[in-house]
Amino acid sequence: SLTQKLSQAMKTLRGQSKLTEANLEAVLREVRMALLEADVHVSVARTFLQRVKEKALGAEVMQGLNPAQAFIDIVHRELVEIMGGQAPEHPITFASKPPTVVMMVGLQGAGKTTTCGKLAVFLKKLGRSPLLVPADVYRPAAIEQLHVVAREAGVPSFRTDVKDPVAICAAALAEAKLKGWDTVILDTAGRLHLDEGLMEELVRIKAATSPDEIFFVADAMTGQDAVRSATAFHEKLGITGVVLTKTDGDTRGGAAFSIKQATGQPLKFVGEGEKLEDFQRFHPDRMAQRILG
Amino acid sequence: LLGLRRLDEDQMEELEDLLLQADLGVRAVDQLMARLRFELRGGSEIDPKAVLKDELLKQLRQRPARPFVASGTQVVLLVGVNGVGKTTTLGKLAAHLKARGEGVLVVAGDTFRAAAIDQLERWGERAGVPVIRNQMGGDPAAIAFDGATSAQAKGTPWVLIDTAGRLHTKDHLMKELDKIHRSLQKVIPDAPHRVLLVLDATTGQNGLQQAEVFARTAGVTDLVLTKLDGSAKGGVVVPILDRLKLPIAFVGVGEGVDDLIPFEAEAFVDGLLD
Ligand SMILES: Nc1nc2c(ncn2[C@@H]2O[C@H](COP(=O)(O)OP(=O)(O)OP(=O)(O)O)[C@@H](O)[C@H]2O)c(=O)[nH]1
Ligand SMILES: Nc1nc2c(ncn2[C@@H]2O[C@H](COP(=O)(O)OP(=O)(O)OP(=O)(O)O)[C@@H](O)[C@H]2O)c(=O)[nH]1
Ligand SMILES: [Mg+2]
Ligand SMILES: [Mg+2]
Repeated sequence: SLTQKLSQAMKTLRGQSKLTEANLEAVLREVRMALLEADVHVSVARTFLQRVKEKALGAEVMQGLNPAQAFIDIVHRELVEIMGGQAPEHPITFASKPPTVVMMVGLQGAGKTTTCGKLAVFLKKLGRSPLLVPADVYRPAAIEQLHVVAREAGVPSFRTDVKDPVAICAAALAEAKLKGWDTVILDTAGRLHLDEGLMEELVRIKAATSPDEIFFVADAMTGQDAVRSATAFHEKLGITGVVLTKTDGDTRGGAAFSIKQATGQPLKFVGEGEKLEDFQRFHPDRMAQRILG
Repeated sequence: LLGLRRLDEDQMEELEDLLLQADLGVRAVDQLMARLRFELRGGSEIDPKAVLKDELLKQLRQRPARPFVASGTQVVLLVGVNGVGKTTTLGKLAAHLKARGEGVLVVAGDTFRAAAIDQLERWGERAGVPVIRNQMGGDPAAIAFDGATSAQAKGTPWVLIDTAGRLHTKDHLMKELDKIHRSLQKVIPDAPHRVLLVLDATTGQNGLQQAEVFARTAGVTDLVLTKLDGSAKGGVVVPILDRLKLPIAFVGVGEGVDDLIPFEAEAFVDGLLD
């Protein structure tokens, strides 16, 4: 574990009353290694370590009985702080005038369609009445999948013969206003941030529906690419939050830290299983513990 | 002279960053950088990227892929964690084999996820091959048995079996794969002849855990690396190959039926170092 590795590194620093730039290098190297093995982006790790170094330098860390633990506490605290601190805010900003529109975006296979169902169940528990909208016209049986998910969630889903995703979303919004559903959840097709045409499609869906939330859905096992894809989606659309999926595996989840750092947007939810109830508010302290291993 | 030495260190860091950002992982990158520093000690004119390319090609060519050749009835099982591209890869492979003039039977082994069977049936239509299925919630081992039996009876050369996505940390789901194996063996003792572990190129170091567990419990014979048309480099296959010595059969480069190509080591390494 990182505590054990740091204890080893710190044995060589015993008898020194203060942490100095020189004696800190070995310790920082261990932390850097842990972060990189956890899939934290190279540049994000670099910036973070600089910040930790500043906090630790001159600290009285070395006076205590367990300098390794004290150092880890600094690292852990900083990580939690960056990933959302106390995260007291409500995860969804509801529109003053209904319906609230939530748009799900992300790379192929990240878990958007499943997350739409999970969010619907979550909102139903809060007394809201969501409408799910299948706007993925490309993937075979994607629309069917969304309807099945909606049925399992016990919420309505929008049905239409319209084939254009932008028109589907606009029509669904009009339907929601008419029929009184207070939350509209748009399931979009997975796409590469490199695909200009499909990224433009998202811009048009946004223009047609003025979403109150645009959630970037990301797979927790994503590696270094997390910064590239999240940044691209953010620059194009202005995402307002992130959902991290498949956290029920054993991936360390460094992508969470990378995405938060790269976009500055809040990590709102985690998907922790395939069932619709496997959905929770994001907890920065739990994620930090996992990343540090 | 000192100025030149300083530039080299910045260049070394740049190269190390490039390799780390390709998801090669700390261990593999440390080894590559050590090899590079050794080569540079000689002081002679060395192209660092050429050294790295040479080392990476050596590692990636250890286990060349075995071509897919029809012989009796060959059973191919697609496995992997959720959302990596198993169903899509199966569809592309079915189309490719059919286009070669060889008979294919597709088996709907994902009886769990919403509309999984519908998705596979659409791919079957697209590829022009039959899909055998039961209802949702059915036992995947049972449909695998039916598929192998039917193919053997008709002399169909290829049986491609789709399975549900599953995280390698879920023991009961990994055990289900074992049950599918035993079910197939009742029909064809050597089946499955191929077990393709599908990996997403955006995956980080967890790819190594996935490969280790699936290799140990599902008898993986080949890897397929998908979504290489994105910006992710898929470098995690380097430590996977180093540890497990598995061949990479195909690479997925898009969502269309033709977007499955044979793994080509040099093109892949050029992509890593780009
Ligand atoms: N274990 C686990 N699986 C998940 C989670 N979220 C989604 N999945 C699974 O991941 C796979 C992909 O989910 P989808 O909802 O189809 O993903 P998507 O982003 O809509 O995919 P595309 O529309 O093709 O881009 C499915 O097998 C889901 O059941 C999660 O939190 N944990
Ligand atoms: N860009 C790109 N997308 C791909 C590739 N392979 C698959 N996809 C997409 O990835 C998403 C998931 O593909 P699936 O075939 O449903 O993945 P799966 O592993 O069967 O998913 P589960 O059965 O839910 O575990 C779909 O949107 C596919 O179109 C690829 O090589 N490139
Ligand atoms: Mg989807
Ligand atoms: Mg599938």
